[in-house]
Amino acid sequence: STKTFDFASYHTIDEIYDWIDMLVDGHPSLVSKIQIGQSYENRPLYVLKFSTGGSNRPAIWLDTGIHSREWVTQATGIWTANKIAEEYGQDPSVTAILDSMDIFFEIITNPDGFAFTHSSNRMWRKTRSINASSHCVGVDPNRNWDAGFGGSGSSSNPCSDIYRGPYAHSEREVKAIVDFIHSHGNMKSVISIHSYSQMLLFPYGYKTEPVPNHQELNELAKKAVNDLAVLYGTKYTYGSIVDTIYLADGTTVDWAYDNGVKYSFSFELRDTGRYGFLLPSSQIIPTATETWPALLDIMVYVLEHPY
Amino acid sequence: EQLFVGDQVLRITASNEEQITLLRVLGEQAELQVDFWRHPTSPGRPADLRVPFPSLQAVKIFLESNSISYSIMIKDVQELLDEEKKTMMKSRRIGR
Repeated sequence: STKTFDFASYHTIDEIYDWIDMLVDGHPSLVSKIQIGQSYENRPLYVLKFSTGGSNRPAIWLDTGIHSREWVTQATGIWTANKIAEEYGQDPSVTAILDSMDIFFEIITNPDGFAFTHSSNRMWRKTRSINASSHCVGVDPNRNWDAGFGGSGSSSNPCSDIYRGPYAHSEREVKAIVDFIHSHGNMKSVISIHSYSQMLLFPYGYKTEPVPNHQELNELAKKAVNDLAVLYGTKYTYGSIVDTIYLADGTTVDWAYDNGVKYSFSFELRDTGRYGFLLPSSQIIPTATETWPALLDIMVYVLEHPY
Repeated sequence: EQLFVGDQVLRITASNEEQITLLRVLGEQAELQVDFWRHPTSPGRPADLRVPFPSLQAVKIFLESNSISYSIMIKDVQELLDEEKKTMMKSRRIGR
């Protein structure tokens, strides 16, 4: 059962898919598994749906692992999905959220890249699509979205780790989410979880102009990073992508924002300054538990600020 | 499976915009095969660069000759990967 699953360890794609089925089996009236498409190498793109009923309720989208080598994000995704399922009916905030909204959670957002990090190259970040004009493989799935696509915050070189791809939404892993969020039509928040460098970011990345509700997002980010720091003192910076790190175009959260999702955030989880992507598995639980209150802050705020 | 024996990750701190530009140029030298784990953004902010063992000397000479300060964040990437794999195997055995 999900009880014996070792949340404090990294797992292969098959182990994680098996666990997803166990979570669904363990919470049949709350959790279901939907497939929103297939990856380039035809792996299923599974999304966990947390719902207590109703149809087409306002919803929150969470994703982890879009950059496959950022293993602590998929591991945090598993722990967080389990936490949501376990806390419904126990934690008042989680219960209030799920009594009115749905949560969609894609834990392995880049399955081909993730499988490749286990089999061949632990440092792999991109998708595994073949680029016609180059010997280099893969597209950066966080530069492939139709939001400022093709700007100077990404690369046109297929050998670059921030290669944007031949055109917006060229990657099946990205297009599947685009189509899902469009067809759902009632997504109120998108939270994309990356690592590392301890930041909480919001749009824009592809232009310096602040979003209309910049102040609101900034205040919410400030509260979230303060609550995140309570447990272990992990310090995050926060702000818009372009102000906080650099110009980055074609990102998930910019696309979500430009498509009407006002509460779009990107987490860059901890690295403690020593391991980068190779965060030891002993730090999975501390990372997930410190992130939980920040995620809850955002989800509760979305619940309390319908639009 | 690609191995990373002797590869290091350098934590580099540029002190001005000129050094940021130099780091970006360094990142584009295809023959060095370096990989920014954390891209250079602004002076004072750390950039993390994985350097394959064969390129280590050239990269360090480049940084030192341009007075770009750095420290070694990971001394041998493969050692960490081996440790990670060992821990996963151990967890799998306990799980069973």
